[in-house]
Amino acid sequence: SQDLQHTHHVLHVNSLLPSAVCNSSTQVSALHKKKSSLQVVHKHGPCSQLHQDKAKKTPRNADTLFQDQARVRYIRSRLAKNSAGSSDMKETDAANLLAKDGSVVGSGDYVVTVGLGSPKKQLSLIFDTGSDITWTQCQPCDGYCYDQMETIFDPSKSSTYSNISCDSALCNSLLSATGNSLDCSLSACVYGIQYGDSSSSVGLFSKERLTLTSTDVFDGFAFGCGQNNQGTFSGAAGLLGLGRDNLSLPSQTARKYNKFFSYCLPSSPSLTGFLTFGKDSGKGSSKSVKFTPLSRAAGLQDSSFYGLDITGISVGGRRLSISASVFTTAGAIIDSGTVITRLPPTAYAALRSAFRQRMSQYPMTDSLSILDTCYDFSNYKSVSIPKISIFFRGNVEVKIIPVGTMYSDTVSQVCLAFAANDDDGE
Amino acid sequence: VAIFGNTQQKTLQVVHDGAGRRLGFSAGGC
Repeated sequence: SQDLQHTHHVLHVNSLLPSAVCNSSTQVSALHKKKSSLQVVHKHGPCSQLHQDKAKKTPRNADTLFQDQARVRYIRSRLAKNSAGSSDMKETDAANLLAKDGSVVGSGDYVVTVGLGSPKKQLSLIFDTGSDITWTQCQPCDGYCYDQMETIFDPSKSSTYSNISCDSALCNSLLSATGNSLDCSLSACVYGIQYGDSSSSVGLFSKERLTLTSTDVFDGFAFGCGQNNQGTFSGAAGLLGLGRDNLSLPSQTARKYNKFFSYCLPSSPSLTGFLTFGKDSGKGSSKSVKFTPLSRAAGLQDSSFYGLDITGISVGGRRLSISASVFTTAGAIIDSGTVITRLPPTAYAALRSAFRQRMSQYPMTDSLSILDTCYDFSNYKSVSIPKISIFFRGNVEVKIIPVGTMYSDTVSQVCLAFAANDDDGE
Repeated sequence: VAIFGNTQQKTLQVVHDGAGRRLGFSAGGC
């Protein structure tokens, strides 16, 4: 049994299921208490204000995974555009998608609450390391505004709001941040961003006071004041862009935080995590952090995504035999908005094979959308699941916890939470 | 491109050091 504990997670089956009650009080950590920290909650979890709207149903897992595919297509299209200077793929993919509800950024995402304007208006924004522009719905909704939980931001009621002119450098930066050229309305800068599933936000690119915490206030923060917003974005007020482009929040606040931020996503929607800006000045908490360099791979180095170099995968303590070229051909990114990790098919096949072999004592069941390795644990109180680690350049091992290994909301269908891309070249 | 998604990031402290062009991971972040 000692050997088993080295190579497997042994756990109660119910611990894999989400709880219906918010339990954030037990999640108080030193980092979370920091002055520059925001609370991170799952959008559909019981700790989220957005969850209080009973009229909006929590999406089924299958819906979430369908939406997650849309997110992946959006990422692919942006990378393809970046490397080839073509938007053909984006248009093709957008046409193939049925969703028009902001699902690309709204599937399994997390939200944080920030203050905008003077006086400060609290807004719940989707936390997104895979995009750059921060935007919120704005009055007047000349085009369309979807329903959101908080009242919609009204710039006419703020003393610190100002437009950005068309001929400014900020306005000219929109092309790289959004993939779309700027537009002009009475010499005011107009932004437009599309997320690939026909959800979009269009409005005035403006400046406003952004209040992250009581001590961290930024005047002149450039953001999208969206007056025509297509989608639902699950009732969130907009999106917080944490990508690498010059218009992202980390870049705009670089003078104070030096583009340094960290976050932790909770193990369950019933718990809270944190998003902290700036280096942790306290002792201890950051010592165990292992760093891997951002990828220098072509197509990733100059993109606004955070590129990583995966070097290997282990299952049950054994490194899988996967050629290094499988990972280097297309590279990898880390994204807070994609739910399920996508691997090159060759790597996924090796992972799946090793995982199934070590899980052969459990009955398999139907696939769940993109997840093809699912088990029926109905007749078990506890199970043992092989430990999975992902290795990144610099010998950084990331051990995946049980709820990161399996995806489920019922014990009768608990699935390996990894999926394959279409081909190794993606 | 492979994507390291948010299910697998749960409870990790993920550190973005943009100026240092590096990413950090620490187990048991929350």
